[in-house]
Amino acid sequence: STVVLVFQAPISESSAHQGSSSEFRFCIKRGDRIRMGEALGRWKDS
Amino acid sequence: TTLLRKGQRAQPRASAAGSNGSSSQGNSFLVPGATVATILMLGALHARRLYDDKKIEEARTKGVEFEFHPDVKARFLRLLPLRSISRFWGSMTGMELPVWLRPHVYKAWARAFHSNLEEAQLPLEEYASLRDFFVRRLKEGLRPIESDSCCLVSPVDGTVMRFGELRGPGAMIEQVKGCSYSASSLLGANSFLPMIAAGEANEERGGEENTVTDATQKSWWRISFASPKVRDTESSRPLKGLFYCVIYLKPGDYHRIHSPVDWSVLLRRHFTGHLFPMNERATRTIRNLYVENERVVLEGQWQEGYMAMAAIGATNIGSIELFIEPTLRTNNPQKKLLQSEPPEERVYEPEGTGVLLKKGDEIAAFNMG
Repeated sequence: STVVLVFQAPISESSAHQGSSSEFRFCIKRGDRIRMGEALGRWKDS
Repeated sequence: TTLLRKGQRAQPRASAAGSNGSSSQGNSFLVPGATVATILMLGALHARRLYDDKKIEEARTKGVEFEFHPDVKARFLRLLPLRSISRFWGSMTGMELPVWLRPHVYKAWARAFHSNLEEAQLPLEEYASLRDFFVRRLKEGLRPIESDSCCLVSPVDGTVMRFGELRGPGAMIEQVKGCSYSASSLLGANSFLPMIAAGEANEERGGEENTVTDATQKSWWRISFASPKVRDTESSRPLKGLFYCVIYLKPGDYHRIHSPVDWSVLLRRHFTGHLFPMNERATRTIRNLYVENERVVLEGQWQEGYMAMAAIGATNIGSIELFIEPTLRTNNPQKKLLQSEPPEERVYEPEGTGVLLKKGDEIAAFNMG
């Protein structure tokens, strides 16, 4: 069995907006064993 | 054991008869012989599986990329009544076991599929069947939910197969190298996947930020229903910032699904389909595996926009139990010959708000058969 997540996440705002940015990044690698509740990805609050 | 006892009972009678003593002795060896052969065969299959897993793991650490390669076994699987097999497997594993036998069966299962019995919430004797044991809850506090408010957590225990950002026409997700499927075919042609038509793509690149901001500022629900999906999903492309992650659950893993973030589930979509195996080999040999198998898709919205979760069944784990909709039945007997029925949808009440879930809430479970 498999679970697939599809989601919108904060994106880095490039040169178009000069202000501070927030950006989503996965913190996993392919083949990693992951447990429920562990972080898949993070972003920084602008 | 019944056959063995019968054999033992038959033996003295045969000795009394005198004439066919040697043939009954042959029969009494036949049953233990067959049992030993079966155990040896299962052992050999398990050893081979472990060897294959090890090879795959080694290859992956070396950075080897597996390519799609259909084989005869995959074609043969299409001919098998896998749904019936799955349902039969479910009824077999749902049979109540004698209390004395339970720990032995579950320990054997745990040894074969690397489950951690220490994590089970209840003593092994309290799981009446293998099916109950399979969907066991874990002891309190064993899966702490990441407290960082700026993170998305894993909904399951499993192995990360793929992840990344959806880009380009069709929003394709790679199954393995050389075989991809579109996100909209996984989630449904009517999905609210935030896509823009190809013609608008260039325009969107110029004012991308505006489009994204607009989309999140307006009510997503209103946008989705006000503009029916007439777009061409093949040539349309996803809005920037659309990500995906594919997690595979091995038979020994904890099989309950939790919420990855705080979100509201607005809609459920149930696709009937095949129940092919979902292991690593199957992903390399069965084309469109993820969009052909039976699955339940939940769609909704979280603080950053769109969110969808697809729970995909397999032969051994064919049914998906949804705690937010206990009446949903999956892995039903196939009524029609055609597999490509449109999905059955349900919009959750109240419309526009749906079912609110907190990060870590239990949503669903994969059941045996």
